[in-house]
Amino acid sequence: VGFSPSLRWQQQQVSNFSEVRQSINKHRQHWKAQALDDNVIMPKPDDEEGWKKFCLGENIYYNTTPTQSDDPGLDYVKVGFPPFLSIVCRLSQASISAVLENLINWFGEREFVPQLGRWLYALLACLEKPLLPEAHSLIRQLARRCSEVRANLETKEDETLSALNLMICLVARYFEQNDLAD
Amino acid sequence: GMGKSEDSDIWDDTALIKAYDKAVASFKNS
Repeated sequence: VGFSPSLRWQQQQVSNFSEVRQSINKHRQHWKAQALDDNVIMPKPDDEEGWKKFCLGENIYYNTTPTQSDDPGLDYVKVGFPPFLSIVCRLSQASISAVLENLINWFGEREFVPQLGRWLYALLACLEKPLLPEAHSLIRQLARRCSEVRANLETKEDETLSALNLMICLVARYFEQNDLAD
Repeated sequence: GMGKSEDSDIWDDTALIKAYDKAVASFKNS
């Protein structure tokens, strides 16, 4: 009680998410055609470690503490590339699933970080329905892991709570894994 | 404003990040 979201909030998220997906479909060709900045070097689809570093950043990947002289806002290699539309719209469905799998595997053994939330949301937004069986079990694994992490939160004020609730909500209610719903 | 439609405004390169941040913030405010 107090940790899980209201039904009304969940319904609003599903509705917003559905609109976001429609907009992606509408704008996909545009973003796919945009040139990437020179500093954006996307890993190959099967480069699992490369994708983890790309999305989460080297600081998190290597578990290093940024020094004060680092400007965290600028070095995407260190802090991770955000899921820009020009990046995610380039990914095939197979790549979306593969990156999703890499990140969910990473999350299976580590704590939640903001970069992870942004990428999971972006990848889920690009994941086409109907889901392939592998994608099904993948996103179920994600929702279960989110529930597990949430169950161990000590306070409702924990800033990861809303992100965990959002993931559970989208998997359970948008992707219709109703048995996992709050 | 300035002739920029809401659609092009929202759908810049960071649209997904904004949508995520907005969703997360809405729970804190709910």
